[in-house]
Amino acid sequence: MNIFRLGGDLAHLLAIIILLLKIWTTRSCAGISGKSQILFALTFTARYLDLFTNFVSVYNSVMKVVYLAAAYATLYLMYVKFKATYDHNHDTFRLEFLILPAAGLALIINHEFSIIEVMWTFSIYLEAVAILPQLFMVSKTGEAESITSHYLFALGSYRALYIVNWVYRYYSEGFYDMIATLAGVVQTVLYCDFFYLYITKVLKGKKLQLPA
Amino acid sequence: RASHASKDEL
Repeated sequence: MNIFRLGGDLAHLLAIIILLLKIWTTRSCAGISGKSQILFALTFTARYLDLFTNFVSVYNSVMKVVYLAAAYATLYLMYVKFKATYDHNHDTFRLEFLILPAAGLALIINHEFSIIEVMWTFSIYLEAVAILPQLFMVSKTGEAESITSHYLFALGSYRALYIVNWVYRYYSEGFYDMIATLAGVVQTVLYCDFFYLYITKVLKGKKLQLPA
Repeated sequence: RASHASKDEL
């Protein structure tokens, strides 16, 4: 555990909390892609299948449970409790276009051809592209509420910090995981355009509005 | 060393 990895985990946790608080306090999930949230729930479910078989640390297990619980709580709020506020007309990304390629790639490129390993790899590939429905939704409506952009910034920072962590681990312990690193780079690159808009607009007090 | 080690990450 290094400071970048901890920072990444905390940014991820912050993103999840921002999203839950936004939905809970405004009693609305307007502007949030339920499709992306489905993909995140699927990601954590596939990745943390080892929760009961592979104990790493109390920190590790607690965070896994928190991420899983938050992912499903978000789905509950969006699809059950505040269903009426869900903006499904703008959330039209086809999930199979991301799930099927991620599953196919996980079957071909993995560390070991076993169920738990292929599921872990699938989760890594799926997470890399899970934000696309959300970014697609923002580009479709042309804008995002500030709170939604804070959520996206925290979520994007998480994998960016993980990349720094992987560079650090490579030099300090000779550790590297090509699958996680390449997928993590793809994941972070997807946020670059958003990062640019966030820094040039939202941090200056303006609403995140895409250029017409 | 390269594979599996990342399982300590989240």
